[in-house]
Amino acid sequence: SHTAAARPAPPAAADGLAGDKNPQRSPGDVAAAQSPGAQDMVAVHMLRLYEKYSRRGARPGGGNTVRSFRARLEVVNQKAVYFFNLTSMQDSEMILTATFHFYSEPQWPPAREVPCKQRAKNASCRLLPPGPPARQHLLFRSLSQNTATQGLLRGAMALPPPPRGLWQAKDISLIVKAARRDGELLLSAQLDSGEKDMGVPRLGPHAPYILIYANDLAISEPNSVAVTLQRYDPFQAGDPEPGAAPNSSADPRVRRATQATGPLQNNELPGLDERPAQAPHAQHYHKHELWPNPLRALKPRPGRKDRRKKGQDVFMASSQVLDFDEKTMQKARKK
Amino acid sequence: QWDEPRVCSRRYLKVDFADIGWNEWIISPKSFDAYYCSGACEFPMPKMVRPSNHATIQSIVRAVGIVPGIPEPCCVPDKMSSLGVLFLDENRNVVLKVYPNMSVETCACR
Repeated sequence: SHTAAARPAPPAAADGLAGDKNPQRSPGDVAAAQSPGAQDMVAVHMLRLYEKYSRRGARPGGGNTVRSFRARLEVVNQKAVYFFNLTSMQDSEMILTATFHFYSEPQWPPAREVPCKQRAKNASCRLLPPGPPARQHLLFRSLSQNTATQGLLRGAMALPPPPRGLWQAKDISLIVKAARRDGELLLSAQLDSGEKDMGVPRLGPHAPYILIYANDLAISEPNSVAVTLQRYDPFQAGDPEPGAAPNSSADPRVRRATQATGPLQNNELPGLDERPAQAPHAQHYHKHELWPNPLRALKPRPGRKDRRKKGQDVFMASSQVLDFDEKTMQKARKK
Repeated sequence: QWDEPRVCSRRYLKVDFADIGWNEWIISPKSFDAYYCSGACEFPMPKMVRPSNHATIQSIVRAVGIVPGIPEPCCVPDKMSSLGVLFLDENRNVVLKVYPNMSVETCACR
């Protein structure tokens, strides 16, 4: 067994991963951001397993999957009963071990009063010391989804009274495997001390939970990551938040692609056309097909004589430096 | 980009789950170094691209040009490593899965 953080988490945070009220932050982000003190025990436990098994090559419990199941609390015949819905397990997941984690404190029976006798002067009233703490029993039942019965008793364990309040873990692998084999994926657990529960129990940071270590046989299949992680957003309501602006996208993702500003400029020098001049309908070559190696060999510039032969307009089109006639040059010099 | 080697090799790629919209249910990690493979598998292939025998033969056949249209071998991941992911399932329960082949360690011509 392991001892939990002694201080109870504030009730509001006890919802664990139920998700922040802030629509902008996803439950995944909320869960990652909460400090261990604010999360419920199952989240703290799973984060600890993640840190342990996300190191290279480590295998959780000899498998590749750990599923946690939170309890749903109901009061049946004035007793607190915790229900666990195991339906999210995949058929390809072979159960290796299953453990039930619960927090228990010693249950002292109420002390009995003894009438005082005033025989001797200094007799003092005293109370009988309370009896030994009550023994508790863990009862597990399984039932299929839509039956109203209490379900089939799958196991009962006597619990030695704990010396103080602490978390304990019990192996319930056989119970879970038998229930799954019979297709009864709703499990109930009852901590029974024989006494009626005082007041209405509530789910707090000390709520019990189940961990199932499994080996997912489909995880090495191609695209297995998409099977479990590529899905709609399970927390996004069908319609946007009532307060949200009509066109606000609830999608918190930051767009990274920058819009092209204006017409795309290419990097070619103006007038240095790559297409071979003799074939007017030459197919459009992509530049890297014409430049076999990344650095393009520079073309030798034509000598001054044969440049003049080409005639003024062609020269003007293909030259790289602008030239002006004599008159314009004189004006420019004067200025 | 230009100073990256032309030959088949591992290139850096960091994947942020927020970019692909999975951060809604993934608790950890928020991002991870996935890398990718890119580059030429031209004949003759250097030893560093660890060509399979088949890739060696294919690149020779292509270089000799006996059979037209034979492509160059492909630059693909060779050794890969797994990644542990902590996420919420549809019932808001926390799940840990260790997915294989999520990050590239070495590339090779195949």
